[in-house]
Amino acid sequence: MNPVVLVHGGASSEIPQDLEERLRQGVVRAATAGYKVLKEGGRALDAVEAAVTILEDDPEFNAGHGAVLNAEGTVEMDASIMDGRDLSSGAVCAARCIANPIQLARLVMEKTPHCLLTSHGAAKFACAMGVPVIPGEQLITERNRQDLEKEKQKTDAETPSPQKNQG
Amino acid sequence: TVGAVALDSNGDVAYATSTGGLMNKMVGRVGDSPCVGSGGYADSAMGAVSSTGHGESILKVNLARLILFHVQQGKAVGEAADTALGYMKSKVKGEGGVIVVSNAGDWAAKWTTESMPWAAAQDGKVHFGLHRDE
Repeated sequence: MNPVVLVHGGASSEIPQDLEERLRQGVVRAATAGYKVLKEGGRALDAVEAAVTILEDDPEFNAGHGAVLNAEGTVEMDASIMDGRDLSSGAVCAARCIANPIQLARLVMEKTPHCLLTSHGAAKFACAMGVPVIPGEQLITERNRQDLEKEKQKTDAETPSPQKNQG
Repeated sequence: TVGAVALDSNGDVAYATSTGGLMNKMVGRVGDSPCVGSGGYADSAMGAVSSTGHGESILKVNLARLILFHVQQGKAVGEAADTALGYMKSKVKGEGGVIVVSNAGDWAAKWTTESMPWAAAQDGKVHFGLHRDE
Protein backbone atom coordinates (compact mmCIF):
# COMPACT_ATOMS: atom_id res chain seq x y z
CA MET A 1 0.00 0.00 0.00
CA ASN A 2 1.26 3.46 -0.92
CA PRO A 3 1.25 5.53 2.30
CA VAL A 4 -0.33 8.98 2.41
CA VAL A 5 -0.94 11.61 5.06
CA LEU A 6 -3.19 14.68 4.90
CA VAL A 7 -3.48 17.51 7.40
CA HIS A 8 -5.72 20.56 7.80
CA GLY A 9 -5.34 23.72 9.82
CA GLY A 10 -9.01 24.58 10.27
CA ALA A 11 -11.81 25.90 8.06
CA SER A 12 -12.03 29.69 8.22
CA SER A 13 -14.23 32.48 6.94
CA GLU A 14 -11.39 35.01 6.93
CA ILE A 15 -7.63 34.71 7.15
CA PRO A 16 -5.47 37.83 7.43
CA GLN A 17 -3.17 38.05 4.43
CA ASP A 18 -0.03 38.31 6.57
CA LEU A 19 -0.90 34.96 8.15
CA GLU A 20 -1.41 32.98 4.94
CA GLU A 21 2.20 32.01 4.28
CA ARG A 22 2.78 30.91 7.87
CA LEU A 23 -0.30 28.68 7.67
CA ARG A 24 0.92 27.11 4.43
CA GLN A 25 4.33 26.46 5.96
CA GLY A 26 2.74 25.01 9.10
CA VAL A 27 0.60 22.45 7.31
CA VAL A 28 3.46 21.45 5.01
CA ARG A 29 5.71 20.92 8.05
CA ALA A 30 3.05 18.77 9.74
CA ALA A 31 2.34 16.67 6.63
CA THR A 32 6.05 16.15 6.07
CA ALA A 33 6.51 14.95 9.66
CA GLY A 34 3.57 12.54 9.38
CA TYR A 35 4.84 11.22 6.07
CA LYS A 36 8.31 10.62 7.53
CA VAL A 37 6.72 8.39 10.17
CA LEU A 38 4.96 6.39 7.46
CA LYS A 39 8.03 6.08 5.25
CA GLU A 40 9.99 4.72 8.19
CA GLY A 41 7.40 1.97 8.57
CA GLY A 42 5.33 3.66 11.28
CA ARG A 43 1.62 3.13 11.66
CA ALA A 44 -1.07 5.53 10.48
CA LEU A 45 -1.91 6.17 14.14
CA ASP A 46 1.67 7.32 14.85
CA ALA A 47 1.65 9.51 11.74
CA VAL A 48 -1.55 11.41 12.63
CA GLU A 49 -0.40 11.92 16.21
CA ALA A 50 2.96 13.27 15.03
CA ALA A 51 1.34 15.62 12.51
CA VAL A 52 -1.24 17.00 14.94
CA THR A 53 1.35 17.43 17.69
CA ILE A 54 3.29 19.72 15.36
CA LEU A 55 0.18 21.77 14.62
CA GLU A 56 -0.66 21.97 18.35
CA ASP A 57 2.83 23.33 19.01
CA ASP A 58 2.49 25.94 16.24
CA PRO A 59 0.94 29.14 17.68
CA GLU A 60 -0.62 30.04 14.32
CA PHE A 61 -3.24 27.29 14.67
CA ASN A 62 -6.25 26.98 16.96
CA ALA A 63 -5.11 24.00 19.05
CA GLY A 64 -2.64 23.54 21.88
CA HIS A 65 -0.35 26.58 21.95
CA GLY A 66 -2.36 29.21 20.13
CA ALA A 67 -5.80 27.84 21.02
CA VAL A 68 -8.52 30.50 21.10
CA LEU A 69 -9.89 31.79 24.39
CA ASN A 70 -13.27 31.11 25.90
CA ALA A 71 -15.56 33.76 27.41
CA GLU A 72 -13.52 33.75 30.62
CA GLY A 73 -10.28 34.30 28.75
CA THR A 74 -8.94 30.82 29.38
CA VAL A 75 -8.14 27.88 27.11
CA GLU A 76 -10.28 24.73 27.03
CA MET A 77 -9.21 22.18 24.44
CA ASP A 78 -10.80 19.11 22.85
CA ALA A 79 -9.11 16.31 20.92
CA SER A 80 -9.76 12.81 19.62
CA ILE A 81 -7.87 10.05 17.86
CA MET A 82 -8.98 6.78 16.26
CA ASP A 83 -7.25 3.68 14.97
CA GLY A 84 -8.96 2.26 11.88
CA ARG A 85 -7.51 -1.21 12.51
CA ASP A 86 -9.92 -2.01 15.33
CA LEU A 87 -11.96 1.19 15.82
CA SER A 88 -10.27 1.89 19.14
CA SER A 89 -10.51 5.58 20.01
CA GLY A 90 -9.71 8.07 22.73
CA ALA A 91 -10.69 11.66 23.39
CA VAL A 92 -10.51 14.48 25.90
CA CYS A 93 -12.62 17.59 26.20
CA ALA A 94 -12.38 20.83 28.19
CA ALA A 95 -8.74 19.95 28.82
CA ARG A 96 -6.62 22.70 30.37
CA CYS A 97 -2.96 23.31 31.09
CA ILE A 98 -1.43 20.62 28.87
CA ALA A 99 0.57 21.25 25.73
CA ASN A 100 -0.66 18.39 23.57
CA PRO A 101 -4.25 17.21 24.07
CA ILE A 102 -3.91 14.76 21.17
CA GLN A 103 -1.28 12.81 23.10
CA LEU A 104 -3.58 12.67 26.11
CA ALA A 105 -6.40 11.43 23.86
CA ARG A 106 -4.14 8.61 22.68
CA LEU A 107 -3.38 7.69 26.30
CA VAL A 108 -7.14 7.55 26.99
CA MET A 109 -7.40 5.14 24.06
CA GLU A 110 -4.50 2.95 25.09
CA LYS A 111 -4.55 3.05 28.90
CA THR A 112 -8.25 3.09 29.77
CA PRO A 113 -11.35 1.17 28.70
CA HIS A 114 -13.05 4.54 28.01
CA CYS A 115 -13.49 6.67 24.90
CA LEU A 116 -13.75 10.19 26.36
CA LEU A 117 -12.55 11.90 29.53
CA THR A 118 -13.58 15.43 30.36
CA SER A 119 -12.29 18.42 32.31
CA HIS A 120 -11.37 17.49 35.90
CA GLY A 121 -11.24 13.77 35.09
CA ALA A 122 -9.00 14.38 32.10
CA ALA A 123 -6.70 16.48 34.29
CA LYS A 124 -6.49 13.77 36.96
CA PHE A 125 -5.79 11.15 34.31
CA ALA A 126 -3.08 13.33 32.73
CA CYS A 127 -1.46 13.69 36.13
CA ALA A 128 -1.60 9.93 36.71
CA MET A 129 0.02 9.33 33.31
CA GLY A 130 2.84 11.76 34.08
CA VAL A 131 1.76 14.30 31.46
CA PRO A 132 3.39 17.62 32.41
CA VAL A 133 1.06 20.35 33.64
CA ILE A 134 1.94 23.75 32.21
CA PRO A 135 0.61 27.19 33.17
CA GLY A 136 -2.52 27.94 31.14
CA GLU A 137 -0.97 31.31 30.23
CA GLN A 138 1.69 29.48 28.25
CA LEU A 139 -0.91 28.41 25.69
CA ILE A 140 -2.25 31.93 25.17
CA THR A 141 -0.96 34.17 22.40
CA GLU A 142 -1.19 37.94 22.42
CA ARG A 143 -3.15 37.82 19.15
CA ASN A 144 -5.80 35.57 20.69
CA ARG A 145 -6.04 37.86 23.72
CA GLN A 146 -6.64 40.85 21.44
CA ASP A 147 -9.11 38.92 19.28
CA LEU A 148 -11.16 38.00 22.35
CA GLU A 149 -11.27 41.64 23.45
CA LYS A 150 -12.43 42.68 19.97
CA GLU A 151 -15.06 39.94 19.93
CA LYS A 152 -16.36 40.93 23.35
CA GLN A 153 -16.63 44.59 22.31
CA LYS A 154 -18.45 43.57 19.14
CA THR A 155 -20.80 41.37 21.15
CA ASP A 156 -21.53 44.15 23.64
CA ALA A 157 -22.18 46.65 20.87
CA GLU A 158 -24.38 44.43 18.72
CA THR A 159 -26.47 42.71 21.32
CA PRO A 160 -26.72 42.51 25.06
CA SER A 161 -27.06 38.74 24.85
CA PRO A 162 -24.13 37.00 26.55
CA GLN A 163 -24.73 33.95 24.35
CA LYS A 164 -23.89 35.62 21.06
CA ASN A 165 -21.08 33.91 19.16
CA GLN A 166 -20.50 31.44 21.94
CA GLY A 167 -21.30 28.29 20.06
CA THR B 1 -8.97 23.27 14.71
CA VAL B 2 -6.29 21.04 13.28
CA GLY B 3 -6.45 17.48 12.04
CA ALA B 4 -4.73 14.66 10.21
CA VAL B 5 -5.64 11.43 8.43
CA ALA B 6 -3.25 8.77 7.20
CA LEU B 7 -3.03 5.46 5.38
CA ASP B 8 -0.02 3.29 6.22
CA SER B 9 1.77 0.61 4.21
CA ASN B 10 -0.28 -2.10 5.96
CA GLY B 11 -3.46 -0.55 4.56
CA ASP B 12 -4.63 0.78 7.91
CA VAL B 13 -6.01 4.28 8.44
CA ALA B 14 -6.23 6.64 11.42
CA TYR B 15 -7.40 10.15 12.22
CA ALA B 16 -6.55 12.79 14.82
CA THR B 17 -8.35 16.10 15.49
CA SER B 18 -7.52 18.78 18.06
CA THR B 19 -8.99 22.21 18.79
CA GLY B 20 -9.38 25.16 21.09
CA GLY B 21 -12.98 25.48 19.90
CA LEU B 22 -14.70 28.78 19.18
CA MET B 23 -13.33 32.10 20.32
CA ASN B 24 -15.45 33.55 23.16
CA LYS B 25 -17.20 30.21 23.57
CA MET B 26 -19.32 29.57 26.61
CA VAL B 27 -17.29 27.88 29.35
CA GLY B 28 -17.92 24.14 29.12
CA ARG B 29 -19.02 24.25 25.48
CA VAL B 30 -17.78 21.23 23.55
CA GLY B 31 -18.01 20.93 19.78
CA ASP B 32 -17.45 18.06 17.38
CA SER B 33 -13.69 17.57 17.73
CA PRO B 34 -13.66 15.04 20.60
CA CYS B 35 -16.73 13.21 19.27
CA VAL B 36 -16.02 10.11 17.21
CA GLY B 37 -18.18 10.12 14.08
CA SER B 38 -18.38 13.92 13.94
CA GLY B 39 -14.90 15.38 14.51
CA GLY B 40 -13.41 12.38 12.77
CA TYR B 41 -13.72 8.71 12.00
CA ALA B 42 -11.36 5.95 10.92
CA ASP B 43 -12.15 2.44 9.77
CA SER B 44 -9.63 0.55 7.68
CA ALA B 45 -12.53 -1.09 5.85
CA MET B 46 -13.38 2.35 4.35
CA GLY B 47 -11.03 5.23 5.14
CA ALA B 48 -10.52 8.13 7.53
CA VAL B 49 -11.87 11.67 7.93
CA SER B 50 -10.96 14.68 10.10
CA SER B 51 -13.46 17.55 10.31
CA THR B 52 -13.31 21.28 11.05
CA GLY B 53 -15.90 24.05 11.09
CA HIS B 54 -19.07 24.88 12.98
CA GLY B 55 -19.04 22.20 15.66
CA GLU B 56 -22.74 22.12 16.47
CA SER B 57 -23.61 21.64 12.79
CA ILE B 58 -20.97 18.94 12.37
CA LEU B 59 -22.38 17.11 15.40
CA LYS B 60 -25.93 17.27 14.06
CA VAL B 61 -25.05 15.53 10.78
CA ASN B 62 -22.28 13.24 12.12
CA LEU B 63 -20.16 14.66 9.36
CA ALA B 64 -17.17 12.28 9.36
CA ARG B 65 -19.23 9.12 9.47
CA LEU B 66 -21.66 10.55 6.91
CA ILE B 67 -18.79 11.02 4.46
CA LEU B 68 -17.62 7.46 4.95
CA PHE B 69 -21.20 6.25 4.53
CA HIS B 70 -21.16 7.84 1.08
CA VAL B 71 -17.77 6.19 0.39
CA GLN B 72 -19.31 2.86 1.44
CA GLN B 73 -22.08 3.50 -1.06
CA GLY B 74 -19.51 3.80 -3.84
CA LYS B 75 -18.87 7.54 -4.13
CA ALA B 76 -15.35 8.81 -4.75
CA VAL B 77 -13.84 10.52 -1.70
CA GLY B 78 -14.13 14.04 -3.12
CA GLU B 79 -17.72 13.52 -4.16
CA ALA B 80 -18.56 11.98 -0.78
CA ALA B 81 -17.06 14.97 1.02
CA ASP B 82 -18.87 17.49 -1.19
CA THR B 83 -22.17 15.66 -0.76
CA ALA B 84 -21.93 15.58 3.04
CA LEU B 85 -20.71 19.18 3.35
CA GLY B 86 -23.52 20.25 1.01
CA TYR B 87 -26.04 18.39 3.14
CA MET B 88 -24.74 20.11 6.28
CA LYS B 89 -24.98 23.49 4.60
CA SER B 90 -28.50 22.99 3.32
CA LYS B 91 -29.91 21.13 6.33
CA VAL B 92 -28.48 23.07 9.27
CA LYS B 93 -26.78 26.02 7.52
CA GLY B 94 -23.41 24.93 8.83
CA GLU B 95 -20.09 25.43 7.11
CA GLY B 96 -16.84 23.55 7.50
CA GLY B 97 -14.14 21.48 5.90
CA VAL B 98 -12.76 17.96 5.86
CA ILE B 99 -9.80 15.89 4.81
CA VAL B 100 -10.52 12.35 3.65
CA VAL B 101 -8.40 9.36 2.70
CA SER B 102 -9.79 6.06 1.45
CA ASN B 103 -8.30 2.67 2.21
CA ALA B 104 -7.16 2.61 -1.44
CA GLY B 105 -5.10 5.78 -0.97
CA ASP B 106 -7.43 8.21 -2.73
CA TRP B 107 -7.68 11.51 -0.89
CA ALA B 108 -9.46 14.86 -0.90
CA ALA B 109 -9.47 18.17 0.98
CA LYS B 110 -12.84 19.96 0.74
CA TRP B 111 -14.43 22.92 2.47
CA THR B 112 -17.44 25.25 2.21
CA THR B 113 -15.88 28.13 4.16
CA GLU B 114 -13.75 30.70 2.40
CA SER B 115 -10.51 28.88 3.03
CA MET B 116 -8.81 25.97 4.76
CA PRO B 117 -5.05 25.39 4.97
CA TRP B 118 -4.26 21.79 4.02
CA ALA B 119 -1.34 19.66 2.91
CA ALA B 120 -0.96 16.11 1.63
CA ALA B 121 2.18 13.98 1.34
CA GLN B 122 2.29 10.99 -0.99
CA ASP B 123 4.88 9.45 -3.34
CA GLY B 124 7.58 11.68 -1.86
CA LYS B 125 5.72 14.84 -2.88
CA VAL B 126 3.87 17.40 -0.77
CA HIS B 127 0.78 19.12 -2.15
CA PHE B 128 -0.74 22.03 -0.27
CA GLY B 129 -3.20 24.88 -0.51
CA LEU B 130 -5.34 27.38 1.34
CA HIS B 131 -7.81 28.91 -1.08
CA ARG B 132 -10.15 27.11 -3.46
CA ASP B 133 -8.14 28.03 -6.56
CA GLU B 134 -4.82 26.64 -5.24
